[in-house]
Amino acid sequence: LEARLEQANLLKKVVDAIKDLVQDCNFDCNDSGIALQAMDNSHVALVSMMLKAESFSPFRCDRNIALGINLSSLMKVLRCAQNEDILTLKADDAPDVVNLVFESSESDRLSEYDIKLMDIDQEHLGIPETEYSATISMPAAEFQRICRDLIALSESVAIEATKEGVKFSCSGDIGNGAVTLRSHTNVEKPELNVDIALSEPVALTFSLKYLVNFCKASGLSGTVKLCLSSEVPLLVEYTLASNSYLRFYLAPKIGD
Amino acid sequence: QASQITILVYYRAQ
Repeated sequence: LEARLEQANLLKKVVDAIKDLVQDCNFDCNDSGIALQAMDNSHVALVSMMLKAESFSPFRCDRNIALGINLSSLMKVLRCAQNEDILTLKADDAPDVVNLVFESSESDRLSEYDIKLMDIDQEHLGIPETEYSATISMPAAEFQRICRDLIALSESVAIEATKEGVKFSCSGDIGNGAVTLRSHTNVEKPELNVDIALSEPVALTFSLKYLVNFCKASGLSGTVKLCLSSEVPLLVEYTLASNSYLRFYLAPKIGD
Repeated sequence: QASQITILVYYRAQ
């Protein structure tokens, strides 16, 4: 494997966003790119990352390899990179280590680190293509704010999508709270758009603790997409450049 | 009180 990222910052932000949810992960490398799928310890949330080969320049992977990496170790090394550094990931065919090289575009500094790999026996889940009942696209910062506000009142949030809009509501010991968003197009600032595509109304309840955790990815993309259907996990997607993505799946809470 | 389901209920291991 040899994969060069223009900005080390991208990988730094991705790892920073998921490191509190999942600890040891396989980075599956093949000629289409670098993928990661892992569940949190409680098996309630699942992270799925795809960094497409096109996100790297150049990208070369001659043989499929799984790099088992402890994310806290990876984060320690990524913190040694300046945000603007060019990052090159390298690994042999049957690697014991992954090699990270940081190059400054402005100076002649070159830093090199090796991280020891782990053998991780991780089950890989098959997530079918799903036609969701509701797909909501909104500013990532807005979603983060709603989750942070509501967790002050309650552990859970009900997300209800109807043709009227999408309502995030919660109830707790001190009282209730709700935020409703309607579809909204801002010609001047399209990054503030809220788009709700609905094939049928849907209402599901989720643990806010996980949603707040997912929102650590807000720095990766201006927009977040929420996909809901009855009886399937919520998909929270942050789209990255070149069709790469960071997706979180969260199993709902159900009544008795 | 709603109870929490796991991801495994929905998605099969490959």
